[in-house]
Amino acid sequence: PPSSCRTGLYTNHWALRIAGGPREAQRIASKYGYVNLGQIGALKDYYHFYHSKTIKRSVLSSRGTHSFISMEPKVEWIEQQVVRIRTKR
Amino acid sequence: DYKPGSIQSMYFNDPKWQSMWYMHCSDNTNLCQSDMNIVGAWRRGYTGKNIVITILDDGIERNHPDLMQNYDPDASFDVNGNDIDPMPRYDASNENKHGTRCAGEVAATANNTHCIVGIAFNARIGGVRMLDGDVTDMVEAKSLSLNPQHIHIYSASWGPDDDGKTVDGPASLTRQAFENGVRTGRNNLGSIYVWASGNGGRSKDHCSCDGYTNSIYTISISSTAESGRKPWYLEECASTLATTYSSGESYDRKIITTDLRQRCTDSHTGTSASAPMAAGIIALALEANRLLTWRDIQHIIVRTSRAGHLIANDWKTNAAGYKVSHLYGFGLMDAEAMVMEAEKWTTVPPQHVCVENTDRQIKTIRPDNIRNGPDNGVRSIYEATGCTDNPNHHVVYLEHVVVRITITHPRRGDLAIYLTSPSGTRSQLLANRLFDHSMEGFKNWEFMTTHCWGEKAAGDWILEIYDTPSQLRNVKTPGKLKEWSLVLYGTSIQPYSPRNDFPKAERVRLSPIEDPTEDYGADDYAGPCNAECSKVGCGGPGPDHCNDCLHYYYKSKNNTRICVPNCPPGHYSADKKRCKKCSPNCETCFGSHSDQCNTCKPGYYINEESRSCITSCPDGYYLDNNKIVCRKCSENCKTCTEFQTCTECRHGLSLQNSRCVIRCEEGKYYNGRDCEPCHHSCASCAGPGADGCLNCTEEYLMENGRCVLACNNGYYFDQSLENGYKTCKRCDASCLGCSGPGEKNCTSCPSGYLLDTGLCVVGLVCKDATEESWAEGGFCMLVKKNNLCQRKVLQQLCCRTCTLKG
Repeated sequence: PPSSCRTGLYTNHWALRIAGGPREAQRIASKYGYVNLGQIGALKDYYHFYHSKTIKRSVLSSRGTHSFISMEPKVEWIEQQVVRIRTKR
Repeated sequence: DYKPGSIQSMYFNDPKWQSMWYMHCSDNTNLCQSDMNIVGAWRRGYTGKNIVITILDDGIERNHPDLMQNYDPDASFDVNGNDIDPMPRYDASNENKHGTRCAGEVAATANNTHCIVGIAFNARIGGVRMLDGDVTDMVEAKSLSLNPQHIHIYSASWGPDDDGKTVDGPASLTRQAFENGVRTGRNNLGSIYVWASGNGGRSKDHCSCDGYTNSIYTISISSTAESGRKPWYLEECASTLATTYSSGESYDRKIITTDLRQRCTDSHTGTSASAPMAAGIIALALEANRLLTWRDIQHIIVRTSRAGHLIANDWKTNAAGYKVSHLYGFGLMDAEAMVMEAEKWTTVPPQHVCVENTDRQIKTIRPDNIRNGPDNGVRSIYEATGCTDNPNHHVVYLEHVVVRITITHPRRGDLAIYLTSPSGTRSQLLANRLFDHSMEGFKNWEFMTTHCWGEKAAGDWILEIYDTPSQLRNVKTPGKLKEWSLVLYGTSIQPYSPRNDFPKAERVRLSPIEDPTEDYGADDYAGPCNAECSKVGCGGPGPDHCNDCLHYYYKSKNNTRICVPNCPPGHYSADKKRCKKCSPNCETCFGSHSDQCNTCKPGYYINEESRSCITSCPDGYYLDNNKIVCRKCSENCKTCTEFQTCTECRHGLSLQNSRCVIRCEEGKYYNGRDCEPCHHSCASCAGPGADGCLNCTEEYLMENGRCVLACNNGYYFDQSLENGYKTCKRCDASCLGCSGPGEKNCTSCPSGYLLDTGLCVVGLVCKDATEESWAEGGFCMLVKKNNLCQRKVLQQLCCRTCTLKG
């Protein structure tokens, strides 16, 4: 179970902060094979990307050509999503 | 369309209304304690109209008969399914009932003959389905930043695992969402985040290890049972702001609310039930004043929540006069008091943040053990200025205080951390957690306390860290405090304007009409006011004629209120401006009780434990060298003159060299763990080996701390038995060997001395005793013949010939 792993399980979803607006985000998503699921809530310039050709569950963060996306100058921040244990009170 | 008073009947046709013990008192027994005064707020016309709340959880049954009327699709979303319908996923176990239950507490419709009445039964309610799937940083951030210009209050009843070993909190995107929400939400008034404190009481969890309740942006709510007792599941920590009712023991009544499949339940429990209740109460206050910012709400909660009948052994009054506990924060929320404050509230001044970076000196955290007692902890004192040198960061009046700390440690659960404010308010930032075996320590973890709310920021802050090993550990790898910084949140000016400040009963006389004896009619005095009056004006020139004080005020003997720049000696600043009397023996204090002294009047000493002023130190305490404080002796001492200098020991210990050690039976000594046999030559001892003897057995003699079979050279056998034991005493300094005390019992002398009838006299080496040439008819014979032996030098030189007879 994720709690037994120090950092949890990596998914094939990413959160990114991309300057330049939605069009720029869409361009970058397509360039590296991600699906752009749009802005994250009301967080301006933050986008939700999904990559169908990467491992859905892994204890290791995802590596491959798609990770070169972080080299894009307009990509200011990127975080591969990790499943976190949350308990109802 | 609401007409005040239309709820006079206080009757609702909702079937469960009568059983909702936490909302009203229907039975007239004296046990009736509806301390949350929700009906009182309704009576004032506040029912949550036009306020929007959303429940971040596992979905909301939007077609539930008790929810559908108030359901708000613009306050809802399905993050797990990435669609706009937040209906929960149904399964045999009804696992996804949590969100629907929370929603009902907040805004179940009143008078619709269904189930219950929500606290804000005219509010709009939505739900975000976000727990029923992968919960990632992005899922949380998306939920917390849903439609922030439309939603006023977000209520969450979930968090990191309550297993007593998890230390976890919001990741970077979620932290971004919180900051974004309080900055831009609700047209820059700030989104309001209400969070349920932990339910890990049984696994000794501590809510300071939960980054959500520890955040200054969330209002962390705990629970109390109907009896006012601590529920078994409750966690303690210093970041809890307030509490509302919930379940308690099995025999305590539970919370009644809407349930999945359009049903009703009367068994909702835990802090899950408390957070939505708080959200509902906050909705009433927001209706009373929609311009309240996220910080105004927290100030109002601090000022109106009350300890009442809540049972906790750690209630204390902070220097601003607020009672606070690690269990319940500032106490039970009071809906009516909140709407009354909200009605006339003036927004508090802008928040300032002051980061005080302490020295980066690494300190070793030594584990506590029997011998040294709990005083082994690390104690780091930092004198904070409150960033006086930077007007945009200057903090004088505190709100939240955060300690950002990095500790390496072999077993995190063994740590306990305390923070004491300059006013003496001590918060426990972390308690020992039995099940946390992690070796990760704390990396820049933020512990938060609300307990210093309203106190002054500048002064000495004391951080204490104690390490109490719960299991045998390798003591060669102690923990280390790598660094810590203090983050002070608050305002640089008095946060409360006159309107917020004096509750009606406390206002300075407003006009002569109220007090005909007044010699200055407020409306006919146009002269200048005293410098200590605020801009509200005055009824005369003196400091006792102000309508409102600029700084502080106290009551003189004839009950006149006098405005002063600072509280006079023997007083303390109770709540913001009021100076209340200290206890009689206190010189300065932080409360009016005798155990709330900071310094004492002349002739009294302060007991560092009880904080009370006494005329002499009781047993177990000693007066420190500057004759001010009675400090605790080391725990083994019964009485002492210094911390470790015992004069009397506790039962079962014996005094050895002013230390109290475990008393062992004759012939054994205490090695710190148990009693070990002494060396065979010892009759009693203080430690191992022949050096540890205190007394010797029959055939041995005590010589210079060791037991010997016979006295060595330089010692003689002392006939007078010391307490029954034989001893060898050291010879007189002039002797090398001796047969008894003093200088006349020498049997041999040191080199350079000569033995003369038991005396050692100074002398050169006697030449003629060994050199033949001198002895026979030599030089000494001449000396003797010519009667020159009485010359001292010749006598010494020819000691032998001169002493020979004839």
